[in-house]
Amino acid sequence: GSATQVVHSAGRRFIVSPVPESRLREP
Amino acid sequence: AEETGLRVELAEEDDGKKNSIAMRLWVEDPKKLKGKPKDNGAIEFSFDINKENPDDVAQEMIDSGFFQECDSKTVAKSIRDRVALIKWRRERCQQVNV
Repeated sequence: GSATQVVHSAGRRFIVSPVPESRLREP
Repeated sequence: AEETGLRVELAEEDDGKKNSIAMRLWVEDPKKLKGKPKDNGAIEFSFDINKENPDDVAQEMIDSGFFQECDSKTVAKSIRDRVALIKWRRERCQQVNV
């Protein structure tokens, strides 16, 4: 999947990517 | 950390030495949050477990629009719990090595 990047003004970088299916909780 | 509806995991192997470690946070149960989170997926970030404060990262996530202000304590708690676990594991490893 594609990842997007958000950089906060304090300098920290957040990389957002889809949660892998295997890591989602079972219903 | 499950009570918070958020999940925080390591995004890299912990070698027990690095202070700054990559972590990944995502919403497991949006119903447990007070505000609506941005439906974005897993948020990866690096965090210095010795110098940084989980509250600051939580605030930066809110500033960046991932969560609403009313959930700042929940986000901070989830990160704090994971950091405590990492520290506990490291201490335990050191004791075993000694």
